[in-house]
Amino acid sequence: TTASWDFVGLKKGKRAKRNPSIESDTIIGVMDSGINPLSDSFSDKGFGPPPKKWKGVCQGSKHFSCNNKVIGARNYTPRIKGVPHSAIDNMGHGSHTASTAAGNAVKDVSFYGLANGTARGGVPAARIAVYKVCDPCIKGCTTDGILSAFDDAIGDNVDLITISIGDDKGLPFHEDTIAIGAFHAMAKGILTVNAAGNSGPELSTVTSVAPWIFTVGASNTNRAFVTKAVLGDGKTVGRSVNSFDLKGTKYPVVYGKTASSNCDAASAAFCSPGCLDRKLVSGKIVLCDSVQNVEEAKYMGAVASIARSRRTDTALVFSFPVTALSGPAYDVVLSYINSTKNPIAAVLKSETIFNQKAPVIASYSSRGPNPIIPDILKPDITAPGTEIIAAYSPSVPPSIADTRHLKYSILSGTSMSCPHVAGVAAYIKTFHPRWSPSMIQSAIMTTAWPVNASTLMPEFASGAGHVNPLAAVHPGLVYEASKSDYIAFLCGLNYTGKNLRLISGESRTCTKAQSKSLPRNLNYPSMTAQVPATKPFKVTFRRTVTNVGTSNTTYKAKVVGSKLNVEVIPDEFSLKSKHEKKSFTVTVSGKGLGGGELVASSQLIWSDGFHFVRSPIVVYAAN
Amino acid sequence: AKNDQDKQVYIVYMGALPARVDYMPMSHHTSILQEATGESSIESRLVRNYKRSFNGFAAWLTESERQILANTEDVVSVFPSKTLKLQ
Repeated sequence: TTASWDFVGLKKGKRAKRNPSIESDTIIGVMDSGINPLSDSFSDKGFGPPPKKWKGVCQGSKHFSCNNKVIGARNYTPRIKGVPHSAIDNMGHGSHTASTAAGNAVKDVSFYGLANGTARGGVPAARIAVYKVCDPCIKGCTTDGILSAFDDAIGDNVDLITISIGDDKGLPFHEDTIAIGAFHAMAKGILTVNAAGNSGPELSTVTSVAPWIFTVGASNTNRAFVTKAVLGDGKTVGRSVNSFDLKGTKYPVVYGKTASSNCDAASAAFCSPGCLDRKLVSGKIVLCDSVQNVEEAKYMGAVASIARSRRTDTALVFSFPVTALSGPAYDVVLSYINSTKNPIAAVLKSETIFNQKAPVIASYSSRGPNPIIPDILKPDITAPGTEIIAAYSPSVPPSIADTRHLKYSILSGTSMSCPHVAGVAAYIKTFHPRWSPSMIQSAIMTTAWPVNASTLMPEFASGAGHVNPLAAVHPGLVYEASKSDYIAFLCGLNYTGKNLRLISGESRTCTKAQSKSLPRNLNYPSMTAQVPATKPFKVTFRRTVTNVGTSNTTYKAKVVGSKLNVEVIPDEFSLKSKHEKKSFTVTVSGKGLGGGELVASSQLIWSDGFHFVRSPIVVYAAN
Repeated sequence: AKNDQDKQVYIVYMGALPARVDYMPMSHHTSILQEATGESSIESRLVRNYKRSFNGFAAWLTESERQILANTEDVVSVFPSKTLKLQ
């Protein structure tokens, strides 16, 4: 966060307009692995007592003290004999996400001198309520605990929930505890922000699928970590967060494949556990065909490792000097050692560089299309999630087999992008305290930056685009959806009787009109339709916008970037007053997708000359 | 085949909280759990109650007890608790 908030435009101090008194009354519920209450990010210096609306408690354990910053703590992890049971973070993850959303501004934070700056949350003056649902002892987060956390967070009166947790795949709503809890939260005016998942770049891997949840994908920022490997005959650049300084000393290089006496060549090349021969690797730099097993080289006495990585868009932390290279760069190193009698190399300390291409969607970030509701685009939005430095737990090493202990560490994932959007949503709420969850979601989506189309299907990677907090304060128009709209949406999906009650919690029956409603007609800020492959198609989206900008204004529709035929009716309307609503339809037609192009997209932009209300329109072929 | 005596944690979801002022969720949970298990003491079975913002509970149940509860009036759904992961 020493770079990410600046990158998205939410500058520190007076460079971003703030509403301090309302921000101080804002409570962010963080469902995660707990928190390190001793971190400077969570000190309560300068904070008054908790907001009057707060109905929570501090039940973190006798060793966990709340303060006027961390105003509440509850723990839902099971009691395990011999393990202290408290809301203290034993993973570092919860401290990281909480401080990203709402941590104090803490100066001179760095990772051993790297990424130096002021670490801070999106809303540093806000309060934090901790709901510990994950712990290493249970290897994750139980859904019965997560549902309890929602039950309490809603009752405690939090303003917003951030939950960087998910399943391996998208689930139907009635089996999805986060969707169930978030539905009840939405009904009480609480927006739930959820990580999209880390199973990209494969399509249809997004795990957070419900439209009442704000689903966040991950991007990088303009700061990137590079770790140079200097070979005997030149140099190549790799990726990692390497704080170890070997002072440029060159060491002999050995390939894992040739450094084993008890494994086959393929296993040894991967530096698989038990394969490397200590006598052959000790004091050397070891080449490994995968970053997964580099620790094995360390165990066997290697001074450093150069490894091949499938994902060179993300720098990882290792417990000894490591640089991760792309396949072609790694092949250059292999070629060098094969052509040299006594190959040598140095692995340098990392440096940070300015990445001009940012933001780019992270390769790991889960993609749409939505595996459960094909006509709802997910993820919704993208935010920085790669190489984020934020609060950590000093009791937890920053990587496997690491002996270092840090107050701030670097993590990557949609877990990290999720609290960025939670922070932005809270920031928007400080200017518009009465806005519903859908209004906040809409404001953030329709003002997002378009993300460079570096991937084949950019909307399935980035949703509406990259979060732009300052613009989101003044969206002009919003797409609102209430609890009854979501119920109509569920009715249209044939959720009836008991199944409808399962999600909504209420005994309702669907009206005929509700049962006929199409999911794509939910008043969502993006428009998506799955159409039969190769056949001509014509789909209509019905939408209603609410004026949250100026009175007496006229909006005109513009469709850009389209290979589709898009008709907007009406394509112009006038709004006399605030909160006035206008409905329109968007009809998209085409001769059929196929021939290698299975998705087509364009953007609908409503503008009055001052506001630009942008919605992606995505049509894609079934299968 | 799963032994019917094998217990696992199930979420017993009961939807919205009734609006009645005299409704006591915990005693309601206890009574339906007692009925489903046939046990008067359910302390070792009950994992947690959902009682503030919506209604339900989590409990250690066998497959046959799950089926009994799933067919109980007031119970919307019974599904196994699972472990999710940090992202």
